[in-house]
Formats: sequence, C-alpha cells, structure tokens
Amino acid sequence: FEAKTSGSDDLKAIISAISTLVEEATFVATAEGITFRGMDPSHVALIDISWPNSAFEKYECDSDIKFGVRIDEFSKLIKRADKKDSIEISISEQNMLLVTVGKNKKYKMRLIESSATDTPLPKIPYDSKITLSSSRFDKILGDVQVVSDYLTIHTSDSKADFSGKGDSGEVVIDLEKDIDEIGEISSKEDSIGTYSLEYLNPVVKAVGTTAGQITCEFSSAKPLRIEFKVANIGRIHFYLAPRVES
Amino acid sequence: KPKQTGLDEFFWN
Repeated sequence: FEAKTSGSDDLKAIISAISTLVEEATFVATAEGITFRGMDPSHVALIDISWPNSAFEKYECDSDIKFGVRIDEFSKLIKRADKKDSIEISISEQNMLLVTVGKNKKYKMRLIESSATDTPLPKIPYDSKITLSSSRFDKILGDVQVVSDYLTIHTSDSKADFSGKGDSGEVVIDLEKDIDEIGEISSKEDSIGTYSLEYLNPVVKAVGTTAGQITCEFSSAKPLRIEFKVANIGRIHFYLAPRVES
Repeated sequence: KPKQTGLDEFFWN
C-alpha cells in the first residue's frame, strides 16, 4: 500500500476533523481509496470519510488493509508539511507507518491495534436541506454561541432560520435576509432540530477552510448530517444526534 | 433543557 497526496491541505483537514471526535483512528485502504468511519466515545457524533484513489497524486493498494494510528501523533507529523508539500504514506513490514513529508522528511510512526468495527450506516431520509458556504455557517455558529450552547435549525416551506437560546438571551438568524450566501433551502416537511455547538464548532472549524460549500440535512428531532464539499475528497459526512426536550 | 441523544437509537435500534 502506498498513497501520495498532492499538497497537504486535504490530509490536514481530514486529520483535524477526525481529531475532534477520537484519539485513535482506524483507516481502511482498498484499491478504490481510503475510508474512515468513527464515533466519539459517547456516540453523539460520527464522521464518515471516503477519499477516492483519483484524489491522490499516486495511489497503489494491492490488498485491503486496516491501519490504526494515534491521531495526535499522526497530526503532529502532518503539520510539519507546508501547504505545497506532498505527503506519502506506506506501511512497513514491522507494522510501522512510513510518512514522507515533502521531499526529504521521512518519519516512522508506530501503528496501533485497530479496534474498528464495520457497522454499516443506515440510509435515512431527511426532510430538510440547506446549502451554504462553510465560512457563512462558521459565522452563524459564532453568532449563536454568544448566547447559547445549542443551535436550533428551523425550516418552513423554503425558508430557514438558525437560532439559539440561553440563560442570558436569544438570537434568531433569518437566512432569507442574506440569500446571496445561501445556495439552496428545501423542505418536504417543516423541520426543527437542536444540535450541540460543542460538537459542531470544532468540526466546522477543522474542515471549514478547505470546504467551499456545506449541505445540512435533517428532520425534526432527528440527527443532522453535514456534507462538506472538499474539492479533492470524495466525501466527508458528519452526523450529529439531536438534543430533544425530555 | 433539551437532553442530548445518541446516534445508536436513531441508526441501529
């Protein structure tokens, strides 16, 4: 197995996103590319990544392999790459990950026992969909966070608003007012869902600079799915369980 | 206050 990126931004974004949820990550490499799926320890959030072979400058994988890494250790190595540096990874017979950063930095990192299970994700329908730029979404999260720990998303017909409510006050951000930055709002059913900023903020910050557009899909009191559209990466899906009135 | 749910109950139960 050998994979070489062109530039380091995509891998940095992926590792940064994964690091918001887990300390140890298991990747699966097949002839088609590299995938990762993992949940935080309390099973509130899940990241599902599919990175196709076509996105790499060079990619070879003769047989399927799983490899586990400590994400903070891997992250430290990846951060040594400049923006334009390629990163090449392969696995040695001694069960070490060989990471070549740029032209001349050759790291070896110990792999860990992979504990991942392949739980398939069910296909669930979503009633509402909002597409907007990731930088706009990041700002909205910041706007809500000053009064609340939770983001409430509400759609009605083809309108949507984001809101938050806390002990000190509340905020409503009407998306119609800045339609220029909103790509699309659609809803089959009026939907309202509340999601924790503790999980949303870090992943949006992690992938935000690399992703142009994001798509939020949800149904009332059901999980939120965010798709980050990153040019070279096939798919980054982030799932977040809702907060519901008890 | 709203209570945090987990993904298991929506996806795998």
